[in-house]
Amino acid sequence: ALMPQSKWNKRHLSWRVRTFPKDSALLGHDTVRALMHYALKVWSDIAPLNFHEVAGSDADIQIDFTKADHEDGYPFDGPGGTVAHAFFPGEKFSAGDTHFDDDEAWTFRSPDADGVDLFAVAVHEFGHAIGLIHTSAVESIMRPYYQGPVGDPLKYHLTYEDKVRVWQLYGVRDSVSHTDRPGVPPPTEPPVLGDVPNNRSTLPMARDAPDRCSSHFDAVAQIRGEAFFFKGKYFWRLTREKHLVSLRPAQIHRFWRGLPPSLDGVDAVYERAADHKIVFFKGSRYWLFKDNIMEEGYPRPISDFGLPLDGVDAAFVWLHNHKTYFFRERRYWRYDEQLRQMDPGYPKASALWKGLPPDLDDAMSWSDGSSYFFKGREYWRVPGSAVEAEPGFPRLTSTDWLLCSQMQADSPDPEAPDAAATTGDTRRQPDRAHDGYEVCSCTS
Amino acid sequence: GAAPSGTAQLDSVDWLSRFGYLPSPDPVTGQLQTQEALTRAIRAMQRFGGLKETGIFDQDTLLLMGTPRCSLPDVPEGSTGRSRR
Repeated sequence: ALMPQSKWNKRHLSWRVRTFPKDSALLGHDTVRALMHYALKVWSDIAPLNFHEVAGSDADIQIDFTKADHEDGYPFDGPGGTVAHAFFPGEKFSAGDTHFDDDEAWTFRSPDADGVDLFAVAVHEFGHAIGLIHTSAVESIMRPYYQGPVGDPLKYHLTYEDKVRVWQLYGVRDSVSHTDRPGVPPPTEPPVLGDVPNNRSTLPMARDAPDRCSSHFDAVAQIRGEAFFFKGKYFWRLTREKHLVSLRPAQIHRFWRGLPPSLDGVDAVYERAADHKIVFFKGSRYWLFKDNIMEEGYPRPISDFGLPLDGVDAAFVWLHNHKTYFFRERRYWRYDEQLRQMDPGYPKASALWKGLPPDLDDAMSWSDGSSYFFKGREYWRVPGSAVEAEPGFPRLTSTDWLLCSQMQADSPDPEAPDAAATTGDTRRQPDRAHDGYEVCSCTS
Repeated sequence: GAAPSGTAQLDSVDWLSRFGYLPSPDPVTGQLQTQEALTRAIRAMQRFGGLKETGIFDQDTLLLMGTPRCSLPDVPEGSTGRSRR
């Protein structure tokens, strides 16, 4: 060891791409985020580390595409030369931050000559971000020199030496055998694709799929910076830029793995501030998810939170104080995630939140710093640390969040024949292009 | 040795300092480095890079120095030079 080894004392690390490549036509934002996800996953697959993408500015690992002198003591030097760097764990504010030279031609799944493979460099830099230093081993990803693309991010595996070095820092992840040696294939190929978020159903939309434009929602949550609207067995997902990922709702059970098949809906959902795990409430029970996989030992009774067993209407983390708020009918509770207990003095009357109705459907905080409360087809916005809804609310959830016009419905009434199809009268066919929206469903 | 052509405005000595093979320049003597220290640094760089240890800026060495790489040093600051016994 050439230097005192530094490592993170915590095992749950948040990350965020703060700035993206400016001139890359090949790498869109979602592709960059996906590549970062998989580059971090290379390390968390074998060590007991958990990485979670967040929206806020206080991520442990801030990722930037920058150029020239960016005032961190490691100026970039244009194309070639130095291509990236990351800061070791430690006390510094910049610990874990990772910078890529925006003057490089960053590529993905391209020939070596076309540029620098972003995934390969990201795996290397995230090695630094968790505490690894350079090595001279030719096969190691921690060799300082760029050695070209490393292949498909979904199939990439560290060399045994790299694994050993990260195990020395953090130990071995429970699901990993540290006795697997090079050249000996693992007994079963890890289900790499199994961790890929997949909210696209290959099946036609079921007959019971709700209409997003006329629905009220069972639950609404901000998860990893994105908005999720739950209705029955389905949910819609909006990116952090409030773009609807798909007009079709996704099926809850196809994405959130482990929920009982009989579960026909959820009451409230929120992402825990402390460890970014996701909590689902239904009736007197709750389920805990790490990413989209359910944890062992659930469901459990909501009395774990100190809540009465009659259920929860709404749950959200107030950005103002990072406390978790639960609403039920005309009362609300404040929960401290660090202490894992309700704050004393609760429940209180929900009327203290001025301008909000009782019996909420759900609530969430959003990246604009406001809190949003949903009931029926309407929602209210409460800015910052205020406890009063803004003037001008409620507004229609469907128009402001779900890309609906006031009169629009997703699908024609199944009981009524499609007039446009039977008569050729296209004037009656809803045409979303006329709304000024073209919505695509795509993955990285 | 000649400055490597592929290292974008950095001469070879600066390159060796930047990545930890040479100690930071002496504040009194400026950029001056002893030939002995320079040879030692080149050999260390060659050893780390998997090259033949010639101690001079030969073609393979210059080629490797021109290869795109991570900004962080190979030899962390404070670990070069004489160590206290």
